[in-house]
Amino acid sequence: TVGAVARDRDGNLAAATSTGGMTAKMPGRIGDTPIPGAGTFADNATCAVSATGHGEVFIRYTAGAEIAARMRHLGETLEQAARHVVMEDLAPNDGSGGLVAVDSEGNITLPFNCEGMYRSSVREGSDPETAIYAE
Amino acid sequence: MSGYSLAIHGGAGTILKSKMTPEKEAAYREGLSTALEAGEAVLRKGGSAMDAVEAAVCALEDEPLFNSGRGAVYTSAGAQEMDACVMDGRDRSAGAVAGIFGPKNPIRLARAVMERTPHVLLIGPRALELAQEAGLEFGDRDYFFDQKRWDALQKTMQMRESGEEDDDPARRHG
Repeated sequence: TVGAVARDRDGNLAAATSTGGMTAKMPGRIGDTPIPGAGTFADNATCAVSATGHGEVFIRYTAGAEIAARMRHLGETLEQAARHVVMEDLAPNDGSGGLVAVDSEGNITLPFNCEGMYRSSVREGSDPETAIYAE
Repeated sequence: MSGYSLAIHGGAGTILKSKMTPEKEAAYREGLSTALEAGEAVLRKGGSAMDAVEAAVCALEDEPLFNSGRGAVYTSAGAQEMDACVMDGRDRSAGAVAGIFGPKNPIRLARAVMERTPHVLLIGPRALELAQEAGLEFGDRDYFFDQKRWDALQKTMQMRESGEEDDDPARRHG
């Protein structure tokens, strides 16, 4: 699975996710990627999210929408909300994987609960950062 | 308003350091850098977040190292089925496709669903018709074929046939 989230100079957010599914999956099986609110989510008031992982669990926990809900209703930061969903909601429930997310201020977070996640990010005026393992 | 931000991923899972050679790691980093630059180039010129994420994901779909587009894995039937989605934070408009094969960049078709139809998610022949109407580029089985993905399918099917236990959560990753 691959994905991207962005905030442009006008403050607009967007998310995109694309996948081939999982190796030897049952034909017709659909994961979280094409389900808005699960693997892909964007709302200018909160955040944009693109996820990768055990799709069925990301769907059950509506991962992307849950992060936005925690920000909106609990007043959590993007970092707090995303970390909670990845580490406290998904991880204990067989939801291995991770996500990339950006908020309306341009803050970025890239949490994952497995061994690694291919990821890269940049903010205007800063150098790009690329990583694979926890670093 | 402050400046732009962009983040991308190329999948997650059990990425064993013991199997990661310097050459492989360099290739993955290069693929990620290329995709990030594709998206950042849009934002640097004042482009929209939606155009930026589309550009970044297209670059990832074109890179066989990653599981989407040209690098898509195989189903148990030996086929490739691709899913994609876009969502616009300005108004929560969204477009998605599922189970498709043909368009080189499924993410462009997801955006076409968002912009050209009143719907959110399309599957089946009508989705491919929309891709043709939108003038999207198609690839054939040879374009999408990837030896390492095919080999991974054979290995997984052999494990299933032999009843080998597999508790690697990464195998359930999209």
